[in-house]
Amino acid sequence: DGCIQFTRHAGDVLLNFNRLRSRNILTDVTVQVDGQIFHAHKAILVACSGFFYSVFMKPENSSLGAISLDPKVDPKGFSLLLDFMYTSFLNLNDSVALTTLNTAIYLQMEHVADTCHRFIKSRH
Amino acid sequence: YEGVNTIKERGRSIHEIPRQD
Repeated sequence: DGCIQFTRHAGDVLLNFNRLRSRNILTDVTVQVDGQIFHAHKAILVACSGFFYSVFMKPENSSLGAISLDPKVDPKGFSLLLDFMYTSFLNLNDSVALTTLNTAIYLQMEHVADTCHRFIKSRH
Repeated sequence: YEGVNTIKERGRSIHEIPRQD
């Protein structure tokens, strides 16, 4: 009557997903942002973003293999947020904080948006 | 798992997919 918890399991799984992404293995969607193409796993996008959840949970989109985001979305902000989804690290600095905030709002990543907002406020 | 005695295993939990073959 005991249970063994592998305390780093969540991180180990995420690391492997990121390795799969970097090698473009089993990625099942391409996201186009202002002409730039990003390969990803739908399940990760859906797990991290309310926007992608809404898109891919629609039955008519279940086999969607490519998606274009609003042209107003900044590719750099999206790239940072995609890296965050796969690593838990958000590489913020003053030059990207605002665009990352706006992209996080667009992707309905409220907790990350709150963090970006606090980061910006702390710098002014 | 509430109420269950939990033993913490802090080592790697799964194999590591290589960066490149």
